[in-house]
Amino acid sequence: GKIEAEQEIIPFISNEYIKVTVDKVTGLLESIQHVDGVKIDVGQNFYYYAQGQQTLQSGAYSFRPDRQRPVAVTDKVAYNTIRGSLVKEIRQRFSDWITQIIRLYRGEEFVEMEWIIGPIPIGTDLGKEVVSLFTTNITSNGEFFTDSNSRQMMRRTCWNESANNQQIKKPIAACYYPVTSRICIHSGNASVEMCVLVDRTEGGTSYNDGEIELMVHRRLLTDDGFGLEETLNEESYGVGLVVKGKHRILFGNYRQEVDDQTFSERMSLYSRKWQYEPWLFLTSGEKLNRRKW
Amino acid sequence: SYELHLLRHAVSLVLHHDAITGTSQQHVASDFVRILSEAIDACTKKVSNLLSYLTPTWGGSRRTKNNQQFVICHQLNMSQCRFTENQESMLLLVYNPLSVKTYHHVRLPAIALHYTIRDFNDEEVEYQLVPLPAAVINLPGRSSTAIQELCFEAENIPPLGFTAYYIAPVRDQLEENEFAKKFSKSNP
Repeated sequence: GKIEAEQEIIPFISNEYIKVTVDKVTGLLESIQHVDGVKIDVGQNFYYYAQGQQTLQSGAYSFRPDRQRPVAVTDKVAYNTIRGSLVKEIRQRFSDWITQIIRLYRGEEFVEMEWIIGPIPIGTDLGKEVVSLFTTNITSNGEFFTDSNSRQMMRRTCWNESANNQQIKKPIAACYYPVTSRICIHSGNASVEMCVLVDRTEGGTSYNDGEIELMVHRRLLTDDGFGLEETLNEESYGVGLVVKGKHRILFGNYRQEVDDQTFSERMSLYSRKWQYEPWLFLTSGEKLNRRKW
Repeated sequence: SYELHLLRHAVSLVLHHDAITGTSQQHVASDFVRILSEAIDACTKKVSNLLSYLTPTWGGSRRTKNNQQFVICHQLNMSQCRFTENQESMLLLVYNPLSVKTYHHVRLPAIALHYTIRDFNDEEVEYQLVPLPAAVINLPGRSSTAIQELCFEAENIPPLGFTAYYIAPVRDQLEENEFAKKFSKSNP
């Protein structure tokens, strides 16, 4: 693919179905438009919950950040684009420990976000729990949907003090649910739904209206005191762990059927197809009788 | 068979709630990884043996199974695969575990700047070479020299079946050295 020189970067990539635009100045995701006319404003950034000196701390069993909302890693990324006949990419560099590729494949209706995170720096705090946060203009009225068994979708709501007079001790943890294959939000009136498919099981929530948050990496110097008596501070080759993973964004009109399938059925098929990806086997081609093959 | 028994045992072990959630001590987690990877390795030989039954016509006569050894690259997520980086030519078999037809975006570490890829109809397949991001090239533990990925689409993979591609790199050492030099300059 051709790497565009810095000054001539065009802040969008597109294929037959999808046009993805990033903000020309900040380089952050700005909007995704489908050829059938549905468009959503969607921002995406990486944030982290820092561990402080609080008494109840995060660890292998629990998620207890020192504040309710995370801190953005940066508000501006360096980016460049790669264009080819099969794959188009926007490559973003958030910091020297977080990079991401926004990718479109030929003929696909999803936007793939491939992120590489780590080693997470420690030193200024007692550890970080990193999340990828999508903010959209979808009015989800505080509800979102996750699956916890890769089969049926469960309706979730997020508790916060203003919603009722109960004292919630861990407001953000109380809103986290397991996401095995996908997390979705939809707007009641505009019938737009957006789903983020995951390639491994992660924790997720929609804490504010129109948001989707997925936890992608944790590195902690603290122990939550529930019995493991070890910190979540794994190393590999002498440095903190580096994780590489993918999210796939799909969206559409969930009231409209495409090829006799509802949006929800199509999401289920996409998840299944990704979960049971084909296996690759390789063998030498030297001794092959090509004519017979 | 013994290999499948190994895998069955390993999979049932890592379904333990401490393995799934990561609430086991580090040495226990490392042991889970060891047990599972040894079982997968043992099964790879078994799978290779079965695949050679599926593909008797590639090498010898229809009645004999060919003795090609099939390998699985477990580090494609790091764009690293010693097998693809050292082969003159290779056969890629893409197996579909679903019960419906599917397709797949194949990505393999690329050492050459040009390739010929042919499907089982011996037709040329379109491909694209995508430069690897610096974050992948600098992954701790990565020892591959590949700085690009070979991307192409494996289409019409039958349910519970496979399709095959013949891939041959077209080497040109001078051009590759030139490209690597230019690449490292633009990706410090």
